[in-house]
Amino acid sequence: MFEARLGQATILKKILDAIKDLLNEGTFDCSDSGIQLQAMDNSHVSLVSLTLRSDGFDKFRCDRNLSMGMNLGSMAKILKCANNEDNVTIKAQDNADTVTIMFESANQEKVSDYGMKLMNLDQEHLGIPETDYSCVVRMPAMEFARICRDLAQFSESVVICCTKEGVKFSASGDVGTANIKLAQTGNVDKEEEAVIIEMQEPVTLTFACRYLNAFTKATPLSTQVQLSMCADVPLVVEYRINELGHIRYYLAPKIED
Amino acid sequence: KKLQSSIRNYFTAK
Repeated sequence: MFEARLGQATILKKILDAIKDLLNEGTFDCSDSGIQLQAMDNSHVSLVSLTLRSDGFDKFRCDRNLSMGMNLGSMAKILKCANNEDNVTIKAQDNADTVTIMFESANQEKVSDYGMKLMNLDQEHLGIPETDYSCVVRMPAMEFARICRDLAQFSESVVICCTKEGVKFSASGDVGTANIKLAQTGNVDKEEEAVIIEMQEPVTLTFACRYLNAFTKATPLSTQVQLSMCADVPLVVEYRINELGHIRYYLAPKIED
Repeated sequence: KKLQSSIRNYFTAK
């Protein structure tokens, strides 16, 4: 028996919004430690890794490890039927071929349940090596989304250059050139507005705007985003989900021909 | 001209 309950459907809606543009389907691996999903996008350029800890749920029960392959478009349709404040419960029997998603209004007067067929997805799991990143940047998630959106107008690619002075995002194309520099913030009253750079050595990497913009669909989940970079390895874009877990996107860099 | 690399080049199958 698997049962996981969250106080607010809005969190699950936001999580789905954050992954459904990159992935058509995904396997939710459930164990007593929580729920994990790892999948590459169709082009195998990026990897999505979602972790939801069992202690972040209002109720969590997982008697046996369970892998639930789900069509994320179908799941999005079901979640559209929930009000943001509804309780949401995901339930499945052991070895079941369906999952039940139940919504309850705060006053318990409306209860709806939706059944969805599970899929047997033959998704490969990739081992992500421990990496000592040369630069780790923490910045407001909205600012990062704005920069990615703005620079996508100029080029398919954005160059991210991180030094101890700050982080620079650049793009150039037919229209011209664009450079956005962010300096590390000095004294900040609000932690969520801070730009913090931890640099071991400077790094310059090039990434596809299209994927960065897809990652920023996670912006409603978190006030801050963390970018981890190292020469010649994938960028990690991490959004923490308050008291529940995180979503990490890995993006392969663009390399010299 | 820069080419897009694959995430598979960096992570190995488990």
